[in-house]
Amino acid sequence: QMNFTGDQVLRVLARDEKQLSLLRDLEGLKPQKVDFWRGPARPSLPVDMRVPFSELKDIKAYLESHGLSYSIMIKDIQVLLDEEREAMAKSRRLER
Amino acid sequence: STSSFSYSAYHNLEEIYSWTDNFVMEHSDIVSKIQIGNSFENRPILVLKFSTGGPRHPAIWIDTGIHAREWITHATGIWTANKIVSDYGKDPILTDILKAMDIFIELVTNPDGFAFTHSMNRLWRKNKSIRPGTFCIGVDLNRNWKSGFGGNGSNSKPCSETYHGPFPQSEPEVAAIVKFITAHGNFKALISIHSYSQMLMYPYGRSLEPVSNQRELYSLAKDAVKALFEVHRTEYIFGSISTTLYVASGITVDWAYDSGIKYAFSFELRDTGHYGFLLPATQIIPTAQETWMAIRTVMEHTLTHPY
Repeated sequence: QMNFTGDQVLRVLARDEKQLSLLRDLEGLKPQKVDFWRGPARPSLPVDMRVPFSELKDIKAYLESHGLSYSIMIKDIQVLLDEEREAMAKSRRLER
Repeated sequence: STSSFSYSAYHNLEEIYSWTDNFVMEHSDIVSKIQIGNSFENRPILVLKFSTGGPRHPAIWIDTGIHAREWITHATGIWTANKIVSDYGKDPILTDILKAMDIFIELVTNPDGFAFTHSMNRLWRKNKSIRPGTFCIGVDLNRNWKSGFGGNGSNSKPCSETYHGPFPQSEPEVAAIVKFITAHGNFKALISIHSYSQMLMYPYGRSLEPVSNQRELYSLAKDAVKALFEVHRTEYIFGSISTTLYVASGITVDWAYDSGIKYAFSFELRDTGHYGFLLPATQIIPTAQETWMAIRTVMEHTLTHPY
């Protein structure tokens, strides 16, 4: 399994269409680096994006430099994945 | 047997297919399994048929898991299938529905992608098709349908997560459904289940143009969301896909609507932004319980509003 240690999901709130456009630009600037879980759609909807650990610094700097406010939705994806895998293994043992 | 199966846990493809076989065997009076095709990597594409027999009834289609990483949708589909057999004969509305209509559920719409989420990449979305000239793998199966194919909200670049594929219905997972539904010819409702962000939506995705039945679909979505809310007080928003979420072309429900299936809906299940695609298994049953009430509302309306 791919390891997602340190990868985060950032929730970005765009104020207007211009800020949404800056988020859309990220897909072109960082192809295959930023994985939009909820893509830039409209200002009323949050944008959630998974950012690999190696890109976190750059992406956060990009957001901050353009005045895009964000919060960390998931701090470390691998922690959740480990919990998920453990829960599956436990359930599998009980089912058997 | 299915008695040891935990509906409050996530399962891999082998476990789901094994559950399917046991489930069909245990409820052979009402459930059967149909293989409608094979995936790109040659896995069987299976559909559960719930029918009380008789001539070919009007039918309702439900699919889950077209996006591989949306595990809550497969889990909800399995719980729903079990709910149908548990409640048939007890719930008068469901019983009436099944006396007049058949229900088809495709639990794993993207089997290759789903298997890949268990073996290699938990966050994989697309299918696993490969083609010469690109090193990127996979097509977004929810951009590969004929309706509005290649338009706004889909991508022509194979590396994109919303890559629409080389031509409409190029992907065997989509082509199999199109062939099956078209050959059947009597589907009256289609419900395509996704996650996440808590929405219930109807066509169009491809444009802001309201569909001709917009008022009825809006009203039905409102009723369905209300029924859903009453279970665990989970709030959904609703409306057309393009006005509620985003413009997306080549999607399942647009194809369904354009193919004459008026009651075409797309769900985005829990949550609104804590876990996203990594929704803990403890939330499977509450999610499925509330989703069921919305599905039931759509199915009941389909029964009582024949067209």
